[in-house]
Amino acid sequence: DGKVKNTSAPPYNLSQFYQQFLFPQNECELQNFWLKFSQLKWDRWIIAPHGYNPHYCKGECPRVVGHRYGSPVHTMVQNIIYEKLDSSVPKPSCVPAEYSPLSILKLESDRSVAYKEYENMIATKCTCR
Amino acid sequence: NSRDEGGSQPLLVSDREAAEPLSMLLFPPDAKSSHAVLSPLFKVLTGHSHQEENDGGQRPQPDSRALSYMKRLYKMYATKEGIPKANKSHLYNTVRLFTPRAECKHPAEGQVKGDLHSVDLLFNLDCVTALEHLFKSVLLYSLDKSVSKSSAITCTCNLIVKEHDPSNQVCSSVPHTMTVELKRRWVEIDVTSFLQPLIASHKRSIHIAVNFTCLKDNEPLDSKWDFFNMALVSPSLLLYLNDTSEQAYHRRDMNPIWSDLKNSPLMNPSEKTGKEPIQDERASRHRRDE
Repeated sequence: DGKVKNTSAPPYNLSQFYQQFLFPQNECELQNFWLKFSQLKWDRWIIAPHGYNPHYCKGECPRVVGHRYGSPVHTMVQNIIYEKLDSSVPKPSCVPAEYSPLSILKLESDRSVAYKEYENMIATKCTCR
Repeated sequence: NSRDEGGSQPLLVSDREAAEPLSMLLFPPDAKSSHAVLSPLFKVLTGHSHQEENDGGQRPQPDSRALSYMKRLYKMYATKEGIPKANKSHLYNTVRLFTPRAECKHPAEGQVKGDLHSVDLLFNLDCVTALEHLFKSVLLYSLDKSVSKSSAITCTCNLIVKEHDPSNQVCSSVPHTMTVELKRRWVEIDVTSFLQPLIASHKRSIHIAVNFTCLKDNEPLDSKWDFFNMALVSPSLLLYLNDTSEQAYHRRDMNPIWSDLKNSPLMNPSEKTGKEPIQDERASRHRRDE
């Protein structure tokens, strides 16, 4: 595809030569972030848990996204447009695709205590979109 | 409560006073010496943990026993990471625990064998939203003291739901009789059938009168069961609810559409319709599309 430079000299390091064909570094994947509610002063009304890991998605989106990330075909098309035609069209972003719920125990303003289960509080899978 | 006769005095506190330590309300600083001669009732009330004053948005702390119960419930329902446990069989995603705002204790007039007392309880349900539907409601009693050997007490509970209109009061037609096993720290009385109409109509507060008659070995309780008598004074109200709002977690089994799909022939074509394999494949594709 023209990206590989034509040189007369063989690669100095064979490992480096093969490396370029492997998955690139810093690809889109799930990252940890341990959040303590005290950091946001939410511990005044959230009794349990004291914190949790919501995760977040970060990384580069490769060209071929459908197989690994379950992205729609549109994502690949937009990627090609960004690369080949118009760089002002945003390239696909690494974002959460699936979530799981979180249970909390909270203190209400009238001193009652409530156990609640909330949807979509923890990212469990990333996609490129 | 003008309709209460017999000189009962409701214990009502304002929101500001509710933030002060309970002992300060009952005992002025110079009255400490009278603490020792007060009845067990006051001893139980002052045994509640002190409530912290409001401090820059800090919410008033709940009753310590109520908090203990809810923390135990949380450990049962959620993992250490805070994720709802998958093996949970119940269908509710919200549990609320209320302590009574006011209690009105009636003197035991015309005391019959084993008769204990009648308690009026007022619960404020402002926090219950219109999207939270009731599954179950329970009066929760906490026993401070457990009995080492197995002991059982039989209690008959009469419950009256009081309305502002005295002619509209709902009385329990069948007294609720239960056997209280004293090895357990918590005693629960299911009051769903009584409270369901009130909560369904989004009442902001409910007023109920609870009357207990307890016997052990068919005899009234003697003084050594005082701890049990006192525990019956101030129950908490537990509401098990299904929050139907978008933010709340809805298990698949809680969604009626999902359970319809599970039970439909589409999900089990070969068993229920005896279709040929090629038709099973079409049904399988149809299932995937759905």
